[in-house]
Amino acid sequence: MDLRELERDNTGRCRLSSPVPAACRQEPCVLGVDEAGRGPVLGPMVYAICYCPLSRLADLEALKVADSKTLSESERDRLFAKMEEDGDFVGWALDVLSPNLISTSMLGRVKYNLNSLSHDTAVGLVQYALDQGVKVTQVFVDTVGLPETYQERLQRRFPDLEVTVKAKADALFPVVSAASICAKVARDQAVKSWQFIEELHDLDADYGSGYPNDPKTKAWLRKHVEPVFGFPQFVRFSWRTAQSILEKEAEAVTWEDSTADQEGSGKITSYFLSEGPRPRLPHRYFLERGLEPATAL
Amino acid sequence: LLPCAVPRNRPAPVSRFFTPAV
Amino acid sequence: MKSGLMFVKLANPCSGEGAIYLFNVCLQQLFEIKVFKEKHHSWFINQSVQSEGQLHFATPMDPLFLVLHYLKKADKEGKFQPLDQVVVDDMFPNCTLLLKFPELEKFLHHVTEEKEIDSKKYYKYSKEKTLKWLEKKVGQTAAALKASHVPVGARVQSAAFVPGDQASGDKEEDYICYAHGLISEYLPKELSDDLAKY
Repeated sequence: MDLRELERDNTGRCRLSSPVPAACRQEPCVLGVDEAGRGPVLGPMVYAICYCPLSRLADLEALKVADSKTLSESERDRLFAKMEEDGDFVGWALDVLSPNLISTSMLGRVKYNLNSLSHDTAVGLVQYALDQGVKVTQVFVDTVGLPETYQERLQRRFPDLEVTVKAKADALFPVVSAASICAKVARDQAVKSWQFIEELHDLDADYGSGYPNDPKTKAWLRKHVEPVFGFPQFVRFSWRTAQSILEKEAEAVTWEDSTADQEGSGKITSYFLSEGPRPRLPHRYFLERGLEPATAL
Repeated sequence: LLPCAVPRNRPAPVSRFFTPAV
Repeated sequence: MKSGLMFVKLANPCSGEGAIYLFNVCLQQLFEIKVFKEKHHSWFINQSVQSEGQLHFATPMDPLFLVLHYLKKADKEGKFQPLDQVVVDDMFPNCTLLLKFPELEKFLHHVTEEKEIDSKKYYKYSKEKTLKWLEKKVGQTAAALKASHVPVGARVQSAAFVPGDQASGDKEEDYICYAHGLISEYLPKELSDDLAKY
């Protein structure tokens, strides 16, 4: 899988896709959606879709794309290669969501939680397949959050597609298993070839599984925290594990809105009653730029 | 401009985390 | 002093209180000094973080705004006077430095009536001329604001968070009103009100 674009900029969202097989433009297709790397505190999350004509579903099954969770990394790589070989009837596309994108979404001024980010990414990928002319008729998705709300939201978004949201979909439906393999292969490769934009000294490549409860991962996090700048952007700052290590090991940082909330909790009347002559407010040009006349040096 | 304060005076590896841009 | 730079305290024409100005004697130029203050800030200085300290900006400023303050005050006497008898201030004695700008004499006619007796010049504050001059200043400032895409319409929390395209929706009178407010930072309140009416 060619991840050069991701290696060039791994701070945002990176979309990769295969060419669309001709058969998928002519015949009704089945499309599966799955994700990889939802739980880890390190590395990107990947959302992938995989699709093929309904008439070739049995061939996809014959590839033995069983539940990707039971497959080893090398078996996944092998299966993905086989899917590529069968490029005449199997197509795929995926979004690599960088740790930075995940963290800034979750920690931004306007909160954008992980479920919404996942839903929107899945919707974006299905729409992308449609835009590329794939004749999608059925969509199978693994659950993210509440199955009913997810099902209802996807069905409303794609009224003329048959949408099925089901737990363990990646074990039940071959197209979802195939999508899961694409996602995992992409994430494994992205993590392995991760380009650290920070100049890290004595970077330890062995960070364990990347899951927050893995002691090796925890040790790695503790070792790579910089007191002022925090972690490299390979880390999902918004994860509880990362935040608690920052709280313990890094410098305190006070943000504007965090104190404003406390101030805001004064009496409502304080906003209307003026205490004596109100001083002439500086013009907003200077207010907005935090500029005041210097009265002493 | 980030409206935040690190209420300390201390060394920091600025050039390793910030790349100046024009 | 060696470099020809002098920080002096003069009366801020808007508030009347003392404020710091910078005289560049070589360049014959006046600068106002603004301080950048934000409640939560630290500084990256070389390879360190510093939590204290302030950033000062020196911005060129037209000395006429400062002289105007004295001309208006002297106008109470309603007579023509030599400039060195008008620009006097026991609280801010350095105001006499303002008379050292050769350019000043050239531009005084924007805000004063002049008389010359025995090759000596006498000045008297003229409200009409001043308003006309200020109107031009407002026009120039409005044009500069527009040219540099300063958002003048909707209120913004802080300049750092302004999305680039917001300025496009601002109307002409927004610019004029904003420019008037900005210029009023250098005018006594009474003159700012007159200018708004004018």
